Amino acid sequence: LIALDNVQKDYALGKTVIHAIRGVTLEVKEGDFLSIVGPSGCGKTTLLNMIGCIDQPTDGRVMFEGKDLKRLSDNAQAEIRLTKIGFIFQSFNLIPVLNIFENIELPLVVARVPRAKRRERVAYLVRTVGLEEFSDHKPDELSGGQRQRVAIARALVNSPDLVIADEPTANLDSATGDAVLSVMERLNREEKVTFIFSTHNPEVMRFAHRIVTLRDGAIASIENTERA
Amino acid sequence: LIALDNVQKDYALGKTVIHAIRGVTLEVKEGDFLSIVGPSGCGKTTLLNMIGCIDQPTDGRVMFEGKDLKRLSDNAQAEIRLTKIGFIFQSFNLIPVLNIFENIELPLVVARVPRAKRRERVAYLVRTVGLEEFSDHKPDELSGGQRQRVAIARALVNSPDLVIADEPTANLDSATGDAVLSVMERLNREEKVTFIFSTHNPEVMRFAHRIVTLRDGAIASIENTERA
Ligand SMILES: Nc1ncnc2c1ncn2[C@@H]1O[C@H](COP(=O)(O)OP(=O)(O)OP(=O)(O)O)[C@@H](O)[C@H]1O
Ligand SMILES: Nc1ncnc2c1ncn2[C@@H]1O[C@H](COP(=O)(O)OP(=O)(O)OP(=O)(O)O)[C@@H](O)[C@H]1O
Ligand SMILES: [Mg+2]
Ligand SMILES: [Mg+2]
Repeated sequence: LIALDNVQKDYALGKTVIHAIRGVTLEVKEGDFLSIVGPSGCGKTTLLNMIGCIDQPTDGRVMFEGKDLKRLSDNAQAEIRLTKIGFIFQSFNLIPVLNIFENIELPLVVARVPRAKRRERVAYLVRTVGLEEFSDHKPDELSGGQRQRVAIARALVNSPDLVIADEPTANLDSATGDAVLSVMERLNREEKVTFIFSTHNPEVMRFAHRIVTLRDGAIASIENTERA
Repeated sequence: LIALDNVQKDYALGKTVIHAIRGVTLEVKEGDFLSIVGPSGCGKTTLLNMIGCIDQPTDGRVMFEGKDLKRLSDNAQAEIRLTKIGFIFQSFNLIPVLNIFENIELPLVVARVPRAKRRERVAYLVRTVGLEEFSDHKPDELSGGQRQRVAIARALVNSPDLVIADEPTANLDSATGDAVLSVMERLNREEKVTFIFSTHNPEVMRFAHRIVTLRDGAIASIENTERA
């Protein structure tokens, strides 16, 4: 599904160059459940952004379903981001003027799903993340963990083939985090949805089939952790 | 140092009233190291904001050094927030147009600390949180955990008597989180700085002398965990 071929990412800062990702080669098959771990600043967000077609590598290639993302048109890239990939951002990126329901519904509106179907799908996801009583709250009328759950619901609403989650349980207590992870584990097991996570939380890591450890922008190790 | 007397906080949302905090009575002595835990949405941020004089209770009183915060003038409240309390926000609240150094330096500028002393103090804190190579980055040129560390350094820069930290290690790997917590533990032990944390992380909880468990806006239990 995803293939990274010697991917590099540099940031220019004044006269310095920051080598945030220094050559990552990695394959992710359909149905994989991958956890990316490593110290703060090691490059997890940068890597996930390139896999999710939100950012472009400085060098190397990111292949999605065999196609080099960099060589696709803007429209083709947008199509992939809208219909194939669900992205849960480290800082949520919710729309302040829309309430929870509208925030989660937005990808379906863009995908032109009919209204009745949208309502049903959004209501289901709102229940799944435990936010029924908060449907009409706006993001600034929610707790940190509630915002994180809205971001999670929004990423799942379009039934994507690939879900990319940047520290999706950082603001959640362990019970709520476990509930969210069980939903994802079930989607992975029953519908072969592919998951790529970054996390600092050992609890989250044990849901993974493979653990990729990143250090200073390069892969330090890949561990197979799938129980047979 | 801090006394909460039957504190209540209501939010109005359209015609509904959300009782975010439903009567909390609590005493915090100087040198205490308190951890507030509870499920996402139970009221931790709301409670911390009232203790830190960032928000006012709907009912009940928050006493700081024997004074009712609600009855102080705006200037007196601002003085307390600037010189007595360091606040680490759940979503950091960094200033986008200032770099790391300037963000951490800002409370010292407002407190009119002379330039040479400011530079020395900020440089010390930047080293303490491990961000020396990043001094000239702006917040959007940092990782999530790096931003969290800037927020931590800024909260400590004025040598406050009370540090309020809203999930201060949520975006940090365990090694970085432990380093930050050891700094706070030393400040608490050697300089009697009072700490009030909210956290979901059991690792953080074991640094606490007392653990307050919140549920649906009220205290469910208070546990003494200080090792003799
Ligand atoms: N401005 C607001 N208007 C209405 N309700 C609000 C507002 N701000 C917070 N709330 C509600 O108050 C409750 C407590 O929120 P709070 O942010 O204190 O929770 P929390 O314990 O910090 O949660 P988390 O662990 O997810 O950060 C939540 O249910 C939230 O939806
Ligand atoms: N726009 C930018 N300009 C310069 N450097 C940047 C920029 N964005 C990120 N960086 C740097 O790239 C490195 C990797 O950042 P990244 O956000 O990928 O880390 P991370 O592993 O997600 O960290 P965390 O666990 O703290 O979220 C960091 O050292 C960061 O300072
Ligand atoms: Mg990150
Ligand atoms: Mg909170």
